Amino acid sequence: MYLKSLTIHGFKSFAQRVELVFPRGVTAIVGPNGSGKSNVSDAIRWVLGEQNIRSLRGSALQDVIFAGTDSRKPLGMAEVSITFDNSDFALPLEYAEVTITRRTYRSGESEFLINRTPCRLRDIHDLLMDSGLGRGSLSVIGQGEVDAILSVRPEERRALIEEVA
Amino acid sequence: MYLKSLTIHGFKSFAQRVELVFPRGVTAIVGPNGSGKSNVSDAIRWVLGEQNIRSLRGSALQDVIFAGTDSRKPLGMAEVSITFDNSDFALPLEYAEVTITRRTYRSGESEFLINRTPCRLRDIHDLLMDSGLGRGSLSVIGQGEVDAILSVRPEERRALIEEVA
Amino acid sequence: SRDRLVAAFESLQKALSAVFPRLFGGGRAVLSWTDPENPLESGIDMLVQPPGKRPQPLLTLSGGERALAAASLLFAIMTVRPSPFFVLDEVDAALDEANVDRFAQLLQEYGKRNQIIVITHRQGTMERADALFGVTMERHGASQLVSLRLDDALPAAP
Amino acid sequence: SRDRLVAAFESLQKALSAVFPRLFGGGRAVLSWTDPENPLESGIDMLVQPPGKRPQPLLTLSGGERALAAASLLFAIMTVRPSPFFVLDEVDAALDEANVDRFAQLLQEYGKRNQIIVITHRQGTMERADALFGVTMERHGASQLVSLRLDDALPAAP
Ligand SMILES: Nc1ncnc2c1ncn2[C@@H]1O[C@H](COP(=O)(O)OP(=O)(O)OP(=O)(O)O)[C@@H](O)[C@H]1O
Ligand SMILES: Nc1ncnc2c1ncn2[C@@H]1O[C@H](COP(=O)(O)OP(=O)(O)OP(=O)(O)O)[C@@H](O)[C@H]1O
Ligand SMILES: [Mg+2]
Ligand SMILES: [Mg+2]
Repeated sequence: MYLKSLTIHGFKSFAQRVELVFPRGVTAIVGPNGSGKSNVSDAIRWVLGEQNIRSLRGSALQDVIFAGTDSRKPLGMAEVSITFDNSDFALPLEYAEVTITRRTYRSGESEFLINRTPCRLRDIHDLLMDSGLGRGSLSVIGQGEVDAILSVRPEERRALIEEVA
Repeated sequence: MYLKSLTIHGFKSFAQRVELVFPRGVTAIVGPNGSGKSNVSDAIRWVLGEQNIRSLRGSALQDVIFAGTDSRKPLGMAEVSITFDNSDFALPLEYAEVTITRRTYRSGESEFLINRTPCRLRDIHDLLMDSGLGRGSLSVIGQGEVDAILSVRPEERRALIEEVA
Repeated sequence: SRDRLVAAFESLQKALSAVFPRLFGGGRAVLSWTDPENPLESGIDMLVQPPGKRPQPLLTLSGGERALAAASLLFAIMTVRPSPFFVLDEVDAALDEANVDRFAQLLQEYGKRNQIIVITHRQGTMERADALFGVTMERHGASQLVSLRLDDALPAAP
Repeated sequence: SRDRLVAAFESLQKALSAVFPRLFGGGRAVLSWTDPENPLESGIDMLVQPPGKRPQPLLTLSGGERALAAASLLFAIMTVRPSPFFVLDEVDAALDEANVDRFAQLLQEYGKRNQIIVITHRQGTMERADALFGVTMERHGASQLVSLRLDDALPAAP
């Protein structure tokens, strides 16, 4: 299983639809301060089921929807899709390619889809449970969080090992 | 009033006595990771009367004394002196030059001196009260603390203005 | 007293308005009382508007924008409440190259009236210092001080 | 179960012992159970010994040493518990030039068996990436994506 692509539209500063197609190996995301790099990492956390809005630097659920600028109107929806190659069937699904989509509307409604089939947030959590991308995994290290990996208390470090076991 | 020099001996990684003579203007301190740059800023906080050992990255008072390495024995005392030009008599003392010294011994004893005359920690706090170097001032911004200046709660920001008033 | 507090607030706002756009290459920062009727008990909010963006709360700023906004507040404080010296330990770590240059430019200017000690790994900041101290760790784990010229501190040019 | 936990601990220690000295240019890191009799309830301590220094608790490490120690733990985890991908957002911000180079070298090696997305401002890290995405903010405050070649991203050579 590996990451193939990520599509972002209306999430935070991404007013226009962008698609990132990832090669295997190391991809570097670069750009000036405030351009939207950490918003990409927030989009990944969000589509994988992150529920704590504060860890996405927001205070309300709608904070992830493009809020508008001097010359662009706010949008009504944020949508992020992430696509994995699943030809090794590491994800417990019959598909060789799996796309997870998450949408949220200004009205407060949310939608979740797996390969365009509507599902619940719980289904996404269940799907990712043993993949290494579940909650508590260290697959996404946010800005300024590198220090926190070391400063967890000793009991929490055991959870790290359990994750590995 | 301005800063003239700082002498460090036996404080943290400074096993040998070093003296920094500061010009007016901007002085940059550079060097590899772990070489001792932030220990200089800790030495300044300490000699000015810092009492919270955790904000000096230690857990016991003796943690500031050089603890020894593979080929150097631990020392028994840490001493830091800071010297100001006081020709404008901004510090309420009759001297045109003021040196504050702080020492601590492995035995747990501490000594404070102003121009080589023993005094108490309280005297140093009183001396610095209106100088802008007192407790709560922003004159020393430690590593990783720049973010904290912004994230104080609105009530605390008023204290910033009071400091300025 | 209330009058002094209000006067201090106004002079900090004025100093912030002068330095913020120079650090960010535009935009502005606005301080406001959470309870304007009662400054002695009130908190103070800060709204930041990076160039080309809407005013936004501090929470949604990026890592570099927060560091730059904090630096602008520090420079403003240097103007209204000079202190014998300031120590800034790697406040430029999150900045991109263009912002390091603007930061270093302002540092040089504010260094004319304040004594500033800055600990840094960034070349742009080193280049504008009046003096450089190098700190090294000898083989046996004790710190030493070397006085440097700028050429020593900069990585060899590609 | 207890046996799996102990086995996982041992494989993490082994992976850490392999990567730590390569990141720090020497030294070692040691994991230990706070209550060895009862691993299922015990915590785990980490002692770090940078080259030329004594083993020391994490609290007394410098900012850059902490970031490098955390990176060594992450690389060790990549070895024992591969994940479909990893995202590292400016984990190299506190590193000096020499440590950025060692970090980027290890990143390239671990990138052969793991997919790693790294957000960075450091040139040493950019140079060793397999692909570069540039994110920019247009004049009206919306993010755009540009695919870059390395020459575009690096500041013009002095
Ligand atoms: N809902 C939203 N609508 C519009 N813009 C938003 C929204 N949420 C955040 N932003 C914008 O995103 C910007 C922050 O982006 P981000 O944190 O990704 O920057 P970055 O590229 O990581 O920068 P740095 O290098 O400083 O870390 C903010 O300045 C803000 O204007
Ligand atoms: N009491 C002590 N005795 C001996 N060495 C000490 C003592 N306390 C701290 N140190 C050493 O000081 C080092 C940290 O130094 P410091 O934090 O000043 O580094 P730095 O130059 O700021 O590095 P960075 O660029 O990574 O921030 C530690 O690695 C530790 O070995
Ligand atoms: Mg960022
Ligand atoms: Mg430091």
